[in-house]
Amino acid sequence: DENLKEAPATPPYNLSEYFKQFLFPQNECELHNFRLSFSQLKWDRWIIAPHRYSPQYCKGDCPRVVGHRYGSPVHTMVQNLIYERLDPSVPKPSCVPAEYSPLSVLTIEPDGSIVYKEYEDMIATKCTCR
Amino acid sequence: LQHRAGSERLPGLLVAPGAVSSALNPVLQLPGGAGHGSALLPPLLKVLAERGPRRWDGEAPRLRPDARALRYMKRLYRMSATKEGIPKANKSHLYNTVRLFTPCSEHKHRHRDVVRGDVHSVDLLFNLDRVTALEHLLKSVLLYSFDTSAPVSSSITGTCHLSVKEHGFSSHVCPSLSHSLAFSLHFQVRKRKWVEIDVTSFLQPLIATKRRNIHMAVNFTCLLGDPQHNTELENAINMVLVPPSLLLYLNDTSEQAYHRWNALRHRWKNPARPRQRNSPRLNPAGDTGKENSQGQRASRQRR
Repeated sequence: DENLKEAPATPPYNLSEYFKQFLFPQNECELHNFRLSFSQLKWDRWIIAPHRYSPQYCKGDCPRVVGHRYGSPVHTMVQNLIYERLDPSVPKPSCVPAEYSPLSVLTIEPDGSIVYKEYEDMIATKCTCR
Repeated sequence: LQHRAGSERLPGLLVAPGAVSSALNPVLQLPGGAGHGSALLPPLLKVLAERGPRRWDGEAPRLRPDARALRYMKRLYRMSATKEGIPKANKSHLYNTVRLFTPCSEHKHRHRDVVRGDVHSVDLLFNLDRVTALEHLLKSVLLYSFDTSAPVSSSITGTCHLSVKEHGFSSHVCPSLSHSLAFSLHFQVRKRKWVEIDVTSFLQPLIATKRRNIHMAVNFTCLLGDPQHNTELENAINMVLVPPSLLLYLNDTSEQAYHRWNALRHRWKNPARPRQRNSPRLNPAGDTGKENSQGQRASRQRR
């Protein structure tokens, strides 16, 4: 108690926050938002819709023991072990998209015809470590 | 390339002709040792890159689409996709591509038929070069747009008759194709009317034999409302009978096209799936998609 009396007036220490640093990396592999508009790329001359598009992206560190939490296959943990124990030139697992959703696009063709098309794998929706 | 996942299954589009990859604007070349520029581009870039080398910087040669056609396709887009551009889940159609062509040339002639009223004949030439080999026809439609913004006093109902015949093609080996049907038409005052007339049975054999220039003669007659007071109604219709566009509902089986039935089957096979990192975090520049911190803390506490 004596030490605490002189201690600066900081809130009582939150143990769960303290332990968190050991369990989950700060910059954890996660989905990040990114929004672009086709006019930025000057493609709005032939892309009629949508005007804006959010492809999203995955970024962050892959913790040493990935497993179920990231939907990673066993191979990812093996690759991590190889990187740490056997050969550092083998890259660490990366934070990459695991699932996508499609995008519908309306465009003008060079001959003036118009096409509506649904494209696969255009928006990242989930991340994983691989 | 052979050890890379999926590279051997990539359609010809992704290993685009030399002219495309070499002429790609440097903006599109991926940084660092990207190696094969066009093979690593996302699908939409590849599709657009495939269309012509000068697409990015210079003004690519392009005809302006017909305004009515554009209005119709924007309406179709709003019905098929969400605001963010994602195909609506409640839609169960099999097509993933819809192409609209306006006639490249047309010759109209109109003659009076005592019994059937005015007969509108038009010869139409459609160029379907843009249809790719992997786009399979599901349905084709002649799209008529009746604009009743002309002074029409009340709503009108009538029966119309349309006949379509291959124009100028006759060979004893395979007789020229023809197709005719009758349908009823109901107009409201001051409402644009789109009428879709199914001509799939007429067009299917032509597309199946890879015919890309479709030349058809279309006869169109309409008997509307009360025959005694037909003149006013007929003028309203005659004035606005614009040559039709051709609408093709297609199923694109290429890799980059979205296959709705695959997505459904995937969901059935994996109802319960391991939890993955999927909560979007707001990056400093982004304005939407804020990270829901409670969600984050709750999930961490559960773990």
